[in-house]
Amino acid sequence: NLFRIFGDLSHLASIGILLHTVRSTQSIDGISFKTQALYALVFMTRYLDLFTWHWVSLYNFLMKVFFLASSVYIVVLLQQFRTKNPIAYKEMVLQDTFKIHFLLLGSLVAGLCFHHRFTLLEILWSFSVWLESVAILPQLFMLSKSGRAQSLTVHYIFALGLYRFLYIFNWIWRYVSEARVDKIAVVAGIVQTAMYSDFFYIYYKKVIRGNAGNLP
Amino acid sequence: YVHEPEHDEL
Repeated sequence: NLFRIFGDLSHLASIGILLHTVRSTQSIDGISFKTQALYALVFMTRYLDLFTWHWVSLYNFLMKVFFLASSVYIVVLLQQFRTKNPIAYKEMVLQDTFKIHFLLLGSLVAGLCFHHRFTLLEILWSFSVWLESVAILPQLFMLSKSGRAQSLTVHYIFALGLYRFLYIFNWIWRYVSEARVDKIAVVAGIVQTAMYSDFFYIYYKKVIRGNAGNLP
Repeated sequence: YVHEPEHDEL
């Protein structure tokens, strides 16, 4: 359905925007390494079915490979700043202070409590869904502290938020048309969309309105 | 009847 296609495209666009911004400006100002590392972990634990005989579609396969590869690539790209621009890297590390072990532990507990079947793949799948729902928190925390985000364009956040928002409509659509409902994905998805709303609100308040006052 | 699905989403 269209909600899902545009949701996925919006997710693709967000990654493209982030990569383009970092590569073209050679700046990582305002980007949370922890959030990007968590996203890489999310895809690594969710798409393990790539290595089983479970086949959904070519679309599904290609998207999974892309999300896995791009999320790992972003982490590598950010790590390169460690030697390429140590001052910028150090500044990021100093600001990126959210304690992610709470998120990892919480997601693991949620994965163990709520899953479709008690198998390693299913528990890791559930873990990845819960982790994705909170992975933006280090970024949110960093932004609310500094109020600066040159590399994080409004487009990146908008595209990510739109992706989650469209997925909710996708689930409503599938519930109505296929009587299909994935309770874990829906509950975690609503949590995640709420996180993004907050992120967008802070971004608007701190970055857009904050910078507007400094314009020449 | 509502069914719990396979993971066919991303």
